[in-house]
Amino acid sequence: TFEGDLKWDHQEVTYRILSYTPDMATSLVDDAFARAFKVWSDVTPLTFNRLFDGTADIMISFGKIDHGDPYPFDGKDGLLAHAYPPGEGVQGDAHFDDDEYWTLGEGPAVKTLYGNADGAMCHFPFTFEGKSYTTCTSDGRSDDLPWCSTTADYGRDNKFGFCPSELLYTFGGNADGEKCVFPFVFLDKEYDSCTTEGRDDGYRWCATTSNFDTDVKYGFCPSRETAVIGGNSEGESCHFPFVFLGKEYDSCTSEGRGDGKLWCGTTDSYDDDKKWGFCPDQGYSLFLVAAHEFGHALGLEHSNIREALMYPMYSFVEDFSLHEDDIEGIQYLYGRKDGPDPTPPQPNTPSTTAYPDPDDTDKPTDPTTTTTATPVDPTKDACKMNKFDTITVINGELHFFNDGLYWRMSSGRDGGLKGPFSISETWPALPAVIDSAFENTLARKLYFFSGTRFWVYTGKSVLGPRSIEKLGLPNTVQKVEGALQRGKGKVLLFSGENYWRLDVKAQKIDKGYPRYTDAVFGGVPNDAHDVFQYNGHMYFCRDRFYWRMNSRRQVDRVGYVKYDLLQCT
Amino acid sequence: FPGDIIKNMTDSELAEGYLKKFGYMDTLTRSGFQSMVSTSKALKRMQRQMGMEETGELDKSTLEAMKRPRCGVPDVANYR
Repeated sequence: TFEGDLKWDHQEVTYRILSYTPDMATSLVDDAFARAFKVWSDVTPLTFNRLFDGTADIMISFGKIDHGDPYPFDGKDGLLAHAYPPGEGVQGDAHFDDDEYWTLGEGPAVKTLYGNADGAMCHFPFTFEGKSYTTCTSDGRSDDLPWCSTTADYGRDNKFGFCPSELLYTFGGNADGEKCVFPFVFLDKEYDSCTTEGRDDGYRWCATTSNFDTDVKYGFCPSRETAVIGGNSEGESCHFPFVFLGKEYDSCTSEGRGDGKLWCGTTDSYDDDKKWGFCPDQGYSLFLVAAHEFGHALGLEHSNIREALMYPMYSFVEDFSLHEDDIEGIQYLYGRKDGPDPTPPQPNTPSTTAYPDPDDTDKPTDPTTTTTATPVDPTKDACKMNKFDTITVINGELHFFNDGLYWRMSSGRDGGLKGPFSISETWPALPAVIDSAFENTLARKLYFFSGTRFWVYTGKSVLGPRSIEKLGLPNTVQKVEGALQRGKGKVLLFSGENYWRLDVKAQKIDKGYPRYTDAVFGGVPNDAHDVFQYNGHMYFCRDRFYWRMNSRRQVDRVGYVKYDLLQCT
Repeated sequence: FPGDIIKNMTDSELAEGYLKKFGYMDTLTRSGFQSMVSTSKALKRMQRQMGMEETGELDKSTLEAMKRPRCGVPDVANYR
């Protein structure tokens, strides 16, 4: 999630489509966006309502390069889109780079064709009678047929093309731009698609009415390849076959290019007229990119799990489904679709079982694991120490461990620092040096870490020592130096400049870890030798000092362990 | 053959721009601390985010990853 877990404070989220791409029929764009929202409404209580005017939570638009915010796009490929986390104004909005070639991801087969009288592609924006158009228009036509211009200035070259409004008619139009209508009859034979019958140039054609003869109207139906909205430097559509270095091509090719891009020639022979165009490859799936961007618009940051939708890099997948990482993230913010919200993070209520409880009937202690009790030197003064092996909270009280002894800062009437006590008298199985410890209050268990081993105490019975690799920590970890309970049975384990998230119930490290401590907990030393949670704050200790961080992950205090935590004078 | 006008940006310029654009270089921490990160450290972070081997080097696979189409939202939470 974004900083501060930004999210919408209502479940009925609204959206509005402000502009379209010329790459796809508007009905397809509408559908792609609706399906992208459904990805998230399927797993949360959120609903998405489309507005056609006014201000919606999520305003969607297409733009190129500088498109009105401080984050310009970069032409074809590279950046595809971006979106802002929930909030007012531009927050929550999603922008798509229209220098990309937007499709359903399967490539051009379902491209809507815009064509002018000689098959050139439509170009936007174009001006007509002083007005600029970014999509087809029926202005200036009595028959209301949508048309476009092949160049920026309609007037000058008098070239214009008809823009079939329905996606299904992905075929070109006839000389006066009618859509092909099927079936039609030619020489007493019925056709339900374009044909090359009766033509010697191999072009495919269709008739605009069921009877070709009577109105002698017909149109060219570009083949699939020509339908690839390629475009040479002057926007002509690709024509096939074309010849390149003596070889004939009937579809786009990457021959002769070092970057593998697909291209086509606009005439039969590439060489003589030097016209060529790029044939867009599969294009980018508007649905997939929109589903990702709407994840941001709902409050999700990037994932580092390749298979997750919120992974920053684009890759086309046929049968898409959300990864558990995406679902966990969105449900953390908005809860599940049905049933109660996931249990909110439990407050760290101190349990009463952290100490071995004599009448506990748990599994017996493993006799091989006890160690001889460390003799306690009652004069050992905690205030004379510069550094502790570990500090942690047990039963709501701070505990300071060092070399076989521990002290505890008890609250209440007779508060103040108590100890030293012998570690091995209280927890016989433990070694003298404890690197870190945490209390799992829900399960009433105490975890102790020393080197690459760990012990779990439940009352007086203990499990361990076991290797920390059993939890999924890599064998490169020499010791666990800190632990932060994060609610919902998760605990962050710190070692060196990294941290991992442990699912305590599963006894397993979650995927997507380790992460750098300073990337998430900015402002604290990334080599803290101790990390613990206390009174709603996170403490990072190095030498005699601690850095205290609040729940918004801001360092709000730096001080001496001795004076502030041990309250030495 | 008329190729793309491949911007004659060097690989390290491309990498530098990428690491900056997606928040790996200068991290503005929540506590307001501004810390510049070395390129090698920033590369390691980016390699980790992309699930790659964390070499801290601008190797071929890292460079290719930087050229792949992606979302414009930074990977490190500096995005306001």
